[in-house]
Amino acid sequence: FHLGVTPSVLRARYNMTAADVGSAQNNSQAVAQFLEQYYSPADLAEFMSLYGGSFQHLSKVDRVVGTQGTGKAGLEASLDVEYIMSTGASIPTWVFTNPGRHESQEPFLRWVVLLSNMSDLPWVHTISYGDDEDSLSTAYMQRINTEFMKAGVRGLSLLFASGDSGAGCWHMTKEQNSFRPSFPASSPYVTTVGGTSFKNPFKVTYEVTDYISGGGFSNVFKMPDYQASAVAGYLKTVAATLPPKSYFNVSGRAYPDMAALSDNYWVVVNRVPVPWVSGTSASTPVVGGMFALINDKRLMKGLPVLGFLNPRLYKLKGQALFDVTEGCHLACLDEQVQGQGFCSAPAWDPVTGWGTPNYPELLTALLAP
Amino acid sequence: SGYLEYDQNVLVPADWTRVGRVNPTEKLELTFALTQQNVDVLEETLRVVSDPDSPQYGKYLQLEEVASLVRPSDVSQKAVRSWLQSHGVTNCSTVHTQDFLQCNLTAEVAEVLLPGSKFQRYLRDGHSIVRSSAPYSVPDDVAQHLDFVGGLHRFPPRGHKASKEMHRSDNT
Repeated sequence: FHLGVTPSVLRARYNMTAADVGSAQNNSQAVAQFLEQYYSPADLAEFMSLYGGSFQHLSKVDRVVGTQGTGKAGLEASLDVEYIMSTGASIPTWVFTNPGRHESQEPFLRWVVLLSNMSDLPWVHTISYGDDEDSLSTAYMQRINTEFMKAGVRGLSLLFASGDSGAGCWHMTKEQNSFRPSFPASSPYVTTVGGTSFKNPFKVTYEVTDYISGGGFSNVFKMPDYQASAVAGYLKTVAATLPPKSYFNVSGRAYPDMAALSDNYWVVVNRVPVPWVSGTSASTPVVGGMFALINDKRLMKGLPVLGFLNPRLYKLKGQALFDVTEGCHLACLDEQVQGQGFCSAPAWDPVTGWGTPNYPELLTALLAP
Repeated sequence: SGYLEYDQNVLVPADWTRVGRVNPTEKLELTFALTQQNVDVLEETLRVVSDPDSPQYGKYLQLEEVASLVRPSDVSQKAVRSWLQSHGVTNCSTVHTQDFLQCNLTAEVAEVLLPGSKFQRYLRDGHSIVRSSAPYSVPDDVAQHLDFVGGLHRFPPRGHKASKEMHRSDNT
């Protein structure tokens, strides 16, 4: 029985033991924050003293890149830092903070440019932000996608939250709606993380779809080869129950790639433990911390870090992940789809990807050279 | 022609309020994304270093190697710099990969440099930003050397933290 998701609940669900903590010398992980989102060192220390008793951990951020504001801590930033340091326990953590030094700066673009200008960076980055694809220019998204390739060839793993509006809804015309993909979640060169809930919210049970979990098909990026067969399998399995074809681009990059719990978290913010925090903002740092931990073990064995994860993740075909097969996510509230987007199914699906991590099995699978 | 981001949405998100035009002398920082070389090679390199079945798996590049791969051509760099200099924009910094130029300039100069742009100030929860309310363009001979100019249109991205409390109370 539990009253919400804490580090020990996550570690129990994903089979992480007290020994699953970082120890490599040259490993680190990072979260990025944009516009007036600050974490508080005091909140982090309190969070770890309240919830970090069962595993070795760090209680301080290793490095802040950028300038933290002096205002109140933000829930988003607190959530990211507290949870990446709970699964990626004892791994030095960086916080990129981009408050927008000039009013004309784009904080996300500034982070992207920083990546191109720093030779030593953490291997894993989690980012819990995004925009609707249709609100951005194609030229911008294509170029940012190239920036993600630049990060990938350097061995960096970039994990983005899949969004919190399910398949989303775009009122294209008065008569016609379609689903609304989110970028950078829809980039083929990042790993996108969706969300799940416990079947029984007060017990460590199996997981079902979190109805807010973002997912779908890009209208900008074509489907990459690494996922073609997984997506084809899904489309075949659920052919009879798919939303109308006019709602999504069946040949686009499909996301998310995997998922983790995204519901009912406890976060300490401004010295107060806050319950019921939800969203793929929560699941993304949880997964990021685990990959940072796997990098840690690989580095200890003299192996290269995992880098861009998707080609290897899709080759696992769901091995080492808990498949999520129950539930559907949100979409347009109209006559045709009646508020329902895609539904989870055995193997990969556009709601929870391949499923949620079974840490020891994932470690074993990804420790091979 | 010259509209690098012809399909960019210039609608103001509902939670931001337009306050008015910025003073012509106000300083802006714009980011010029120069067209890169060898993007196809970069993509193929990413494929082989990320594919566990490839002999190149895990053989990652250093930042310097990435820079030599994608660095914009001399022609592109010269064209963009000359164009900026011809408008008196010289306070610029670049990055290792030389594919971004971040320049400081006044709103007045920016509006001449980027025809169509109109810089306005917007407010949300006491936070102020400057963006253009109209699409910008660049001269045709520069357009081929730039992917986009940052600092004109995109509002800060949203966080992905769900407000489930409302759903919960609805359900209750």
